[in-house]
Amino acid sequence: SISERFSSIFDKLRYGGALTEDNIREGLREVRRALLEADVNVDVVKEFLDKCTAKAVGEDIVKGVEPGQQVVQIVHDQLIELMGESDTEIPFAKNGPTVILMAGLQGSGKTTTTAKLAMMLLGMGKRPMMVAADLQRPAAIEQLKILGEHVGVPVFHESGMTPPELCAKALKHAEGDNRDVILLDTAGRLHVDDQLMDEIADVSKRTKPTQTYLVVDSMTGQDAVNSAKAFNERLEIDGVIFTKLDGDTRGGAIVSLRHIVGKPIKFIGVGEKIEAVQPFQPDRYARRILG
Amino acid sequence: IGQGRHIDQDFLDELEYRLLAADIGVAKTEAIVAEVQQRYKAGELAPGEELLDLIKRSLRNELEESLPEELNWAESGPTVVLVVGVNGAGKTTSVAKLAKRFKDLDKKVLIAAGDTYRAAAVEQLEIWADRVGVDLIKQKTGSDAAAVAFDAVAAADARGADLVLIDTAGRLHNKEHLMRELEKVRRVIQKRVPAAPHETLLVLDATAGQNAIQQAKLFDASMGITGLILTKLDGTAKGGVAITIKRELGLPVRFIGVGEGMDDLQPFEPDAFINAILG
Ligand SMILES: Nc1nc2c(ncn2[C@@H]2O[C@H](COP(=O)(O)OP(=O)(O)OP(=O)(O)O)[C@@H](O)[C@H]2O)c(=O)[nH]1
Ligand SMILES: Nc1nc2c(ncn2[C@@H]2O[C@H](COP(=O)(O)OP(=O)(O)OP(=O)(O)O)[C@@H](O)[C@H]2O)c(=O)[nH]1
Ligand SMILES: [Mg+2]
Ligand SMILES: [Mg+2]
Repeated sequence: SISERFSSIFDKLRYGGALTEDNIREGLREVRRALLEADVNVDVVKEFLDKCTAKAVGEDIVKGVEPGQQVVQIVHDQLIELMGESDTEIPFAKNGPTVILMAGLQGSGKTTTTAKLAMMLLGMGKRPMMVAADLQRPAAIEQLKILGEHVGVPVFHESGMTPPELCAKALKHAEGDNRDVILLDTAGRLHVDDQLMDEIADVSKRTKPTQTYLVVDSMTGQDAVNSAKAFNERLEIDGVIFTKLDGDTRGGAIVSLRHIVGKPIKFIGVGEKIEAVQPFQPDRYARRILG
Repeated sequence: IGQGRHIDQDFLDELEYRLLAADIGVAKTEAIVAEVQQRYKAGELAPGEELLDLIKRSLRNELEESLPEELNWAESGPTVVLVVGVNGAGKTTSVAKLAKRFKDLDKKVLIAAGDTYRAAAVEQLEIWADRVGVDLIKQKTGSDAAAVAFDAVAAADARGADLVLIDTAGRLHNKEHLMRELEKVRRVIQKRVPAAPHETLLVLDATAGQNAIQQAKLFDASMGITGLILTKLDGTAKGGVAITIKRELGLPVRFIGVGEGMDDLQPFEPDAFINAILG
């Protein structure tokens, strides 16, 4: 753990002296390694450590607490601050149905997460509907329809339209069926695929989503920032959902995206079953990454 | 990067940054940077050679080209290829791509819908089988994955197929019961064809970070992985974890996925891979 890696560097220091920039930097080198190994983005790590260094320099060593432990505390506190407050509410639309647009790279877990949110919304007394707007992946529509049957939520799909047209039509259909939350499942796409990024921007323009959620695989490495920035530029993300946290990844992309996109991490996927979704707890996660 | 012949701190910082950004990992990055410095000091930079070539050589030593025959073909009978990996990595699509590639090379190919768990997994591969023009062995969702695998190998044997590609359900490597299920699939296949599976290919998403190493370790420990398919390299992720996986586990990349179509599979070429990392 990060705490253990510190003690060897700092236990040579005596009480009563200040932490110097040199011994802080050396200790933070260990933190840097740990954060990079945990897949936190290299630029985010640099900014984060600069902030920790600034905080730590000149702090007097508190008697009775090992200097290394004090730096660990600073790192811990700064990480908690970076992770921000818990924000797991879905702000529903004041008038008319709430539209939730699901976006992300291929295979990140959008379709499964759409069904998970639908189930959650049912449990909250809502009348959700899902829209099968992935016209590209083989059997994507079928996949969402099967999930819809499991959850007991209708799935809207009509052929012969582009995804933006389909989503716009879905909104009309929802009105007629008295649905108050509409979840738009979209095709996975690369942020460097201009045509597909234009397409999802068009879906957004036509449906004016109440919430746009970026669905990200928690095992993502350094590239997380690249795709998140691009999606955020085109779509104005309201929140991020990290999937597959039932795995053993440290999930450093969570730190990166919280810092870079600046939007809350709303939910996490913790399994393949439709019940496997939880609200995101920032402090619990900070412990996972520092562990 | 590396234009010119002089090493300074700026150069070392830029090199470190590129390698880290490519998911090469901090330990491996430090090792490569140290190696480049050492070779430079030892005068290994040939006259007229750029620093960039020195870096490329360091990286190139870590990697292996894909096999000339592309697969470890069976001595006799059908070659059985099991395709495994975590959820969403690109297994099903890669099975379709492999089927297309070897069908185009005039092999008789059979594919098997070994994911009997996920919604519409069988339907997804059915559509691919139809598009590629190969036969599909399947049972309905909810049936036993090992039974499908057994049927597929038996059918391949009976029909004189050259190659049978078995898709499996996505599973996280830390889920012991799912890894046991996969081991069972292998044992059942072996009952029918003792030398099978001739290849067990681990499909890795190029966007995956250091956790990919853990994936490779555990799938290898369970199944014996013979090679990797690194997918989604048409994005901006560089898949640098492949270097550590090769170094620590000896597992080579055989193919890369560069898109969602049936032709978007290429044999692994280390030089192109390295050039993409170094920009
Ligand atoms: N273990 C685990 N698996 C998950 C989780 N979320 C999704 N999955 C699995 O990840 C795989 C991909 O999920 P999908 O919902 O198809 O992903 P997608 O983003 O819709 O994929 P595309 O539409 O192709 O871009 C499936 O096998 C899911 O069952 C999770 O939280 N935990
Ligand atoms: N851009 C790109 N997308 C890919 C590539 N390979 C697969 N995909 C996409 O990634 C998504 C997931 O692919 P699948 O083949 O369903 O992945 P899987 O491993 O079988 O998923 P599960 O069976 O759910 O575990 C699909 O949208 C594919 O089209 C690739 O090389 N490039
Ligand atoms: Mg989907
Ligand atoms: Mg699959």
